[in-house]
Amino acid sequence: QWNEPRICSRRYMKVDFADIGWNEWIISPKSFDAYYCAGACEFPMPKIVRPSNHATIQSIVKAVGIIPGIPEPCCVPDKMSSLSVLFLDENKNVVLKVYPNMSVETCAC
Amino acid sequence: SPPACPVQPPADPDSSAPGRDPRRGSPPPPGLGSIAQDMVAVHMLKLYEKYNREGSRPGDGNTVRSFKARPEFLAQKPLYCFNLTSMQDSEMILAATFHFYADKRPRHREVFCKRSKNSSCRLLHLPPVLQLNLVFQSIHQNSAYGLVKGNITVLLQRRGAWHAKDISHIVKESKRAGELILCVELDSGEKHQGFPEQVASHLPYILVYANDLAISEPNSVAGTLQRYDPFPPSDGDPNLSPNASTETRVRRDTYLASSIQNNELPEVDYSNNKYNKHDIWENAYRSLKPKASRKDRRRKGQENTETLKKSQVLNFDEKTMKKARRK
Repeated sequence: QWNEPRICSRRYMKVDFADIGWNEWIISPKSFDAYYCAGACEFPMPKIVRPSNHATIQSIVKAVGIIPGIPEPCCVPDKMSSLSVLFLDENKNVVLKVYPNMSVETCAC
Repeated sequence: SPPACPVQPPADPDSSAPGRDPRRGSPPPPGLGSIAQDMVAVHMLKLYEKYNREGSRPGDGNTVRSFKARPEFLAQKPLYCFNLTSMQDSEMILAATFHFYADKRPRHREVFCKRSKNSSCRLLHLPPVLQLNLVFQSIHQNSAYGLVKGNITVLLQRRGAWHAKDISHIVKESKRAGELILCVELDSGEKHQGFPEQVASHLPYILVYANDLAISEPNSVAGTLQRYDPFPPSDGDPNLSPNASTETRVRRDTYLASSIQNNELPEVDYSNNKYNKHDIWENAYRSLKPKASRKDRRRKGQENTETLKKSQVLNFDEKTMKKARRK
């Protein structure tokens, strides 16, 4: 993903349950688009990265350099969506659960 | 008793109305394997598709559990038993439904009509409405008798079809009392001869619609979907590695009174035992790393040897070069 922007943004990540060894009991989905957030939250942060007020302050403090060791704000999920998962429980009964915050919709600093 | 139509629970978003065969819709998705033959699995797949299509509405709950019946004999009566122990304390039951298949006609009448060789026999002897008593009882361990939890009479106008009955109050009461082995007797008033000759796909089942309060907690997905313990129990195992001691490890760092100075959360007691094991994520992820195959390991071993050889050769070369320079 070299062509992805350096600035904080949502990146594509598809998770296959077989890759993490959960495919034996998860019936559906076999995989889902989880996405992830990555990129810099450098000063000055544009509105597109939706910086929180705290992130703005931290970014200024970092840029000024008055307090040593303060890092740049992190690029993190802002809005997330749920995922319905159909799986077999320990007694081999079919269970449906709707897990919140499984897929990233937007990222922010 | 209420006439024929069983009650559909309010939280049930399923389009399969009582008496309709859920298998009549689209075929189950591929890759489901043998479980697609079960009616309960087909029903759950339909619910899954509906939740995916429409999303779960507020009040629907975030969990649907299915329980397959296990035919059992109790006090010489054929019963269908359900093991509800997988329900979690954090799951608040919204509704529960009992799904059962009504045979086309009672067996003894079938035999009688075969003997009489009269083609109109079946029509003459088939009552328009079948009355069925559903006797729910909870079973205690090591007990031959159950405690009756509910008695529901249903009048079935359609035979050879699936029916559903709201049993929310029974399941809620069973969970509250911690009596999670629930059995049901389908009593049609006929003499008990054993279980009807029904295929496995016609076994009754229970669906429990619940709202899992713990699902919003951090790491909830691992609580239900991660089946292996990244920290296997090691109590009393003499073959332990020296680092695998179960005793609390002694902190060797300098004690800093202020949380501002030590970068730790002020309200968290890090000396508490519970943080020693299950909250160390690095270890959990370490266990997820795929093991290299024997071939890969052998190759890696060879690589290591080669690297070692190379470094030795390089050192030798450097020494040679130094000597050469001196000369």
